[in-house]
Amino acid sequence: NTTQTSIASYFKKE
Amino acid sequence: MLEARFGETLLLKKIVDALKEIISQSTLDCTETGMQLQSMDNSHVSLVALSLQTEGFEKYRCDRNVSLGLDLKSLAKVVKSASGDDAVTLTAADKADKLLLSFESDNKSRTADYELKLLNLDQDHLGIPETNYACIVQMPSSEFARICRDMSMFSESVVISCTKQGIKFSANGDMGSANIKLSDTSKGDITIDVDEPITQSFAGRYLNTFTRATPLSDRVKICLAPDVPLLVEYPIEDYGYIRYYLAPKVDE
Repeated sequence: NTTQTSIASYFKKE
Repeated sequence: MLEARFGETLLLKKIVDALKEIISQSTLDCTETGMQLQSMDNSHVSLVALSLQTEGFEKYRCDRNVSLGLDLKSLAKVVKSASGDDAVTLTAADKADKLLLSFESDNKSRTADYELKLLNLDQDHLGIPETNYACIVQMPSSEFARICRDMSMFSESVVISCTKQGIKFSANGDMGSANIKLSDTSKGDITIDVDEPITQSFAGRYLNTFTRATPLSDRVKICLAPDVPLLVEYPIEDYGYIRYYLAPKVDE
């Protein structure tokens, strides 16, 4: 089973 | 003030088509070096980044930075009303609440002006770190579109495995499984550069949406690295690129 990660967890807010 | 002229409305149509299925509203940031747009989809699973440099435009002038809050469905309606080979000029004042789009037919016998209301969008801007990708694959964009379409019939998830031998797309679902392998070709239509092999799982629905950009370019570049989002990049003529980033699925 896989779970979808969030793009915001890889790219930080500027 | 901003003034930017595309030689053909068709290109703007293709750009809007490549954006509108994944994001509904976004800010187009215009500076003297060109136009940039960055947005996550509503679910914050993917991010799209558009860059249009001044070199591609027939005419480009931007004295002061302007941010244009766009509703992409509305923009799509306006662009659809023009003929593909019309030239189109985008004009906005420094603190604009509307964007003017002026379409001009080939022999200038027909002009059409539209004013589009702009939105006040409060958007997060994400920093995308420089990444050394472990695998970089280039292939015809039509081939990638075909693979994404075929894979999504089988499963929600698509597993992409890349080794020196080639790139493999796999899907496994209730009706069965599908595997498509591509290897480096001497013709050069598929190139595969691998520093280290990688296997990652992605949502096929998003990959499919990215292929809305297929009309923009004959070629697509797919970049993978461990524990970072997938990058799918379509070059846009002399203008720049549209890039899609997709967060991987991970084992629970």
